[in-house]
Amino acid sequence: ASTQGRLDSFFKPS
Amino acid sequence: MFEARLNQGAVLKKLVDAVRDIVSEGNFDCNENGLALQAMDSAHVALVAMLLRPDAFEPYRCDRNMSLGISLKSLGTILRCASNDDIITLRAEDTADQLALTFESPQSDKVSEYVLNLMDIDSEHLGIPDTSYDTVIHMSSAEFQRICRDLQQLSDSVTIDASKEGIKFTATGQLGSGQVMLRQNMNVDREEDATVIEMQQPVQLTFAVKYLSMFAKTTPLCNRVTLCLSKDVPLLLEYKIDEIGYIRYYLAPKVDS
Repeated sequence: ASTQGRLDSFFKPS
Repeated sequence: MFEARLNQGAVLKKLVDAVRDIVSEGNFDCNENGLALQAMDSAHVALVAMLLRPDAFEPYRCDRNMSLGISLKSLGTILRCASNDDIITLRAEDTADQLALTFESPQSDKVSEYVLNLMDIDSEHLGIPDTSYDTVIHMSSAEFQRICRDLQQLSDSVTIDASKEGIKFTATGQLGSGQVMLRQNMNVDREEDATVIEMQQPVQLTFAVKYLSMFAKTTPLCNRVTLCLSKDVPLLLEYKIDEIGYIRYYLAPKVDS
């Protein structure tokens, strides 16, 4: 099974 | 004062049509680099980053940096009042809470004026790290849309597998499974149909196909699309808008649980 990842773990506020 | 006159008004109509299902609202940043939007979907799974450079407009005037909070749904509603061959002018005063839109027919015999109420949108600007991707695929945007549409019938997930064999798109669901293999092919009648694969190393990632299908709504803007893939990082899907800008989509992969 797989779960949907989120972008928050890749892109941080600049 | 911000004022931008877009000869190809249809570009703005198609652009808003492409992104409005993914992001409902966002801050359009106007500065010397052009008109830009960066916005995430409400689930924080997908991000839209678009830019129309100043040379997309004639003239382009931006006296100071401005951020226009816009409901994409509302903007789309107003833009439907413009004809495809209209010239569209966007105008906002420095402290305005409204955006004025003028639609001008090519022969200037019909001029329509609309006003869009702006919103206060609290959004963070995200830093997107430069990435050297494992595999980059340049292909026909219509072909990409077709593959998404076909495989979406089978599953809500599509696995993209880049290997020396080519690029394999796979979907497995309750009714069965499907796979589409694309091989590099530059020997085509129309240049826009070529498939070009730049592979540094094999990579396999799984994505929610509903997002890929939503991104593919950008197809009317550009007959080419670029997919950039690396292990464990978001997919980058880029549509170039002639020489005047781009829409980039980022999509977080699914992860094994």
